Amino acid sequence: TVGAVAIDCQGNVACATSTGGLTNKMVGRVGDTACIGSGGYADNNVGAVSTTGHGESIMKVILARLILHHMEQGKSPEEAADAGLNYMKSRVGGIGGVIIVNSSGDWTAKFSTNQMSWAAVKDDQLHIGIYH
Amino acid sequence: MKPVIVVHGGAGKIVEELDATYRAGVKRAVLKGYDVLSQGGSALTAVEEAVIVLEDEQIFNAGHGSVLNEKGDIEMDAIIMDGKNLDSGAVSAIRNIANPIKLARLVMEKTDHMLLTCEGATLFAKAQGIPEVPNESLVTERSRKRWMKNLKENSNPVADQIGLG
Repeated sequence: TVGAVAIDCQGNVACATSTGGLTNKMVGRVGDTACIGSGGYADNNVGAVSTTGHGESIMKVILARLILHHMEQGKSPEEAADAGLNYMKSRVGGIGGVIIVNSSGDWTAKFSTNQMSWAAVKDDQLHIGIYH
Repeated sequence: MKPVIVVHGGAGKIVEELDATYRAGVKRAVLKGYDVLSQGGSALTAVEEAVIVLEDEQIFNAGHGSVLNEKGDIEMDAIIMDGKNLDSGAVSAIRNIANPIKLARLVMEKTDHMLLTCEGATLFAKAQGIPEVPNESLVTERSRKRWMKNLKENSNPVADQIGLG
């Protein structure tokens, strides 16, 4: 799965997520990516999220919208990502990763898997990572 | 407002020898998206352009390089969302196109719906002039090998991926 989140000069946020799904999946199986609130969500009032991970688990907790809910309650993107990923792990046993940008331009890339490739640019500074 | 963009290339198991390839891929994507933002482009176009780069990189599981289903075929899903007005478009189980994210944006902008699937999504892609490509052209040797390996007796690939993301 791949994804992106952004905020532009006007303060508008957006998200995009795309995937080939699970390898050897059943014909017709659709995971979280295409489901609004699971594979991604964007709201100028809060921020934008794109997810990756075990689709059925992400769909059970509606991960992207759950994380934005935590941000609406005052959590930072990093705190909200941890809260959402921890809930998914403890409640349904699923792991994955998320990228987030909020309406102030704060961002994070967090994952409960061992690895997730990610990159970010803010203030013309490039950041790249794979491991914790 | 200073523009910001973040991209990901998927969570899971990354083999060490491909570390640099993954890094190069996400770097190309994020710089493409940031270029859009730096020129005053919208966040919506920035995320679309970044994801197109990732779909075109064979190392990632999307577009070219998508994994194969149980029949050895490719079925892809994509979503895009605009935080300005909560508009969103998505496609699922789409075949024979290189960049599902482009079609997701067209669903958002050209229909009254939020998700088109399977044959209907394919018909919509044709109507919108999205070039049709053979699904085989999206299949990489790596994906095919992985699929073949998962066909072996005692293999439980779907369950095994729960812990990988």
